[in-house]
Amino acid sequence: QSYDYDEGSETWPFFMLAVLCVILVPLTIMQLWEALAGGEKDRSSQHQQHVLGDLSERYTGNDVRTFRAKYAAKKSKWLAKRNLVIIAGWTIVAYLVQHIGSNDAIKDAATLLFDPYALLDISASSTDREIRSAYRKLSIKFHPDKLAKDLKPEERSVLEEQYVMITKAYKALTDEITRENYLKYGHPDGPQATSHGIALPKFLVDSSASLVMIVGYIALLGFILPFFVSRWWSKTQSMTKKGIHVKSASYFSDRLFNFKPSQVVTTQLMIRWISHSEEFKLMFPALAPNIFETLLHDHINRKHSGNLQTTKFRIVAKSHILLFGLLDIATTFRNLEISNAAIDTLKALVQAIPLSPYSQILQLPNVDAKRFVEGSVDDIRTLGKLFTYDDAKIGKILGIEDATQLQETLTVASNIPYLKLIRAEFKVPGESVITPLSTPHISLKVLVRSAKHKFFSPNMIPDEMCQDEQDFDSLRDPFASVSEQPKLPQSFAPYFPAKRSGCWCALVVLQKDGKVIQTPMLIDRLSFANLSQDFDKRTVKDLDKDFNPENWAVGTIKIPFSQPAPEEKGDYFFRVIIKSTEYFGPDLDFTVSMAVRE
Amino acid sequence: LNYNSNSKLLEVPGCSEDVEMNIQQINKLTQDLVAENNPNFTPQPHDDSTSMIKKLFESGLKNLQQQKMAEALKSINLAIEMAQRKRAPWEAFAVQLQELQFMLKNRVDLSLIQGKFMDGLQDLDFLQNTGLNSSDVFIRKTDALMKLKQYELARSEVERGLSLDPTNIKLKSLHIENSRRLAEYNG
Amino acid sequence: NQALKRRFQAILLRKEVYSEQW
Repeated sequence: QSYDYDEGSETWPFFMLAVLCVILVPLTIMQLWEALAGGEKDRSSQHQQHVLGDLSERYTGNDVRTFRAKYAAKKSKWLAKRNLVIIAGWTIVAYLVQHIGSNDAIKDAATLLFDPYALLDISASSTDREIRSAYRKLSIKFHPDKLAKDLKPEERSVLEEQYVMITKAYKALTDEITRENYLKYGHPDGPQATSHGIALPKFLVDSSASLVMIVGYIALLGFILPFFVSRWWSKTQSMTKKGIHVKSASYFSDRLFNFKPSQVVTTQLMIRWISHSEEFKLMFPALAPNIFETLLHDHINRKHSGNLQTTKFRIVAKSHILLFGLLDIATTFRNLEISNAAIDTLKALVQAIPLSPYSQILQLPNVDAKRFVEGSVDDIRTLGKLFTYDDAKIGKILGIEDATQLQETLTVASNIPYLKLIRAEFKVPGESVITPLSTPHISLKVLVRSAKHKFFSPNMIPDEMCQDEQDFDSLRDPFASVSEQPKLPQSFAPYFPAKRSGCWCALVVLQKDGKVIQTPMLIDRLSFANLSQDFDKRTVKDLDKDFNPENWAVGTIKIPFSQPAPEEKGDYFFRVIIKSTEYFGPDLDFTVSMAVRE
Repeated sequence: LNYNSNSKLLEVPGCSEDVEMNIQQINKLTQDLVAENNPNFTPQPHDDSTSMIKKLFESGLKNLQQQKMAEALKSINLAIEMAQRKRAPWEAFAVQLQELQFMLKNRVDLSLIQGKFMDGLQDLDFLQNTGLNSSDVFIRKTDALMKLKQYELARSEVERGLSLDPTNIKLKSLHIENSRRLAEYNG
Repeated sequence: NQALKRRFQAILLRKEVYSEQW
């Protein structure tokens, strides 16, 4: 019953040391890694550097810049806090080590430990011969008969003691039984008296401090633990796996569930829906949804919102995740119209441009919208069409006088990544046809091209450039080859409060009933190498001479198919929609047929 | 929920639009029931309203024969309005749906001939929404969208039409024509 | 039938919205 606590406080320092090291060592390594590699991690991460990112930084307005600066600051403070913990931790460790070193109780306890190699002062890996010779040397020195006569009795006893130990050590290493004992119990004489105790320092358990302990325990178990657990639990409970608040998700589901065909789907409707999200209410409890709606519309129309400017930036930055949540729910309800509208709304918020036939043009910087819409002689609605004119004419059409600004606008326009479909087919890894009930995926070969590039027909890209390597691991996991492609670079979105690199959303629609059949797949890895090509449609005249397929990087997109191929043979048609979340224009919308054969 | 006795209508002050819509439906139903003087009415369509609608529609077709398009459109619109108003909510849905779809199909052609592409397009949308997926709906819809310069939408329409009816010549030629327009549209 | 009527009425609204949007 009477536990003997750690009288000489010889065990709890080790326990504390162990606990601290377990926490501190990985933390310190991580911290060092962040501090050293952290910088270049941002720089040299897979994001390919791209001219649009730099231009986007150049065109970012001051209020967005200050907003970003404020937001970014938070991160570094957090870093400091972690440093603090590390420094404190290591000082405690230092103190403990010093305490252990100085504490003699620990020292003599240490001598209790029987270590034959130390006694014979030979290395642990020495052979029997060395052990024997070492033993012989030492025993001659320490043998009682050999000891000098004039020793004092207590010296003599120490030496005799020493001799006994040496003999024991020798036996522990050579004689079978004692070695057996030593290996099993760590001591040749068999199991030693081991003292079991609680590694708690004495001062903690004697009567006076025990009250503090009890109170400590009650506080820990009664308040602190429940507090953290409940906070963690409410946090996890309140967020869906897509990262939006449960209440927002249920609101969106309710809107979709009660959606009437007589309602018209527009971006205004999407904005109204996300304005009722729980996130906004939590961020700004004092504001009503219609205020959020107005702010979002202000953002899209690039109107200043006065003192609600920061509020506007925060909800616009948040709307990104909300629209993805809404998109996910809309695809779960198989509603294509709302899925499309959600992505269009995201584009409108990213580019701060309302959805209109001229959005592709108006998303360019320095465009004088009024002059463009009135002035445009024949209907120019796409960048491709814009690039059929020469630069000067384009300047006039867009209403840009200043040459450098025009140059920058043209750079942006020619670097907006358009997708061109080269090959599209259903594929089952390792099969040449789609067999019934197999697990196909949609394999696309696309070319990232600029709007100024001359158009050429897809079959000018030879088949061998569109083959996937048929080696084993690509058969085992066909999606591995996609992740070798570089990540998308920072997008040109100077009005968006946060830096972003965007993605394409791939929707798969069943042509029979026009409904979405699976949740969207996000494409965030594609090489933009082709954009650096000139290949201007105004200069390139005949394709055969100037066109060389080798110069073009073919991108791969693989869309997993959510359900197995149908049972019976036949042709099934699916519509694949690949919509960019960043820019107006670079969307793909085509039909792929699945020919199910034996 | 409170009931207004003299106007015999239900109302729920300050309710959501979904509840509001249900209340309207109930009110409409009760009004028609109260107005119905024939005690043993059946879900079969009221034959005198059918004949009225038919007469109006016929006159529309007559105008069509005489190449008087505007009048034709007007009298077909009247026929549709008549159907919308006269038919009681309990008259067989299948009959009302067919009747409305039939009249709209004619109205679509009249609108397209007269260049009212947006009108034609919305009627075609309605026909598709109510389950009419025949090829000629896709043909007309693609044509209307091309006339409205919505080439992307036209392409997805015609591709869907071809998915449902791969051998349709008209759809194929529309697809080629639209791809050409798209290439031009994209410069 | 009433839902059908509502969808039919929506044709006018859709015409406005789309002509304005396009």
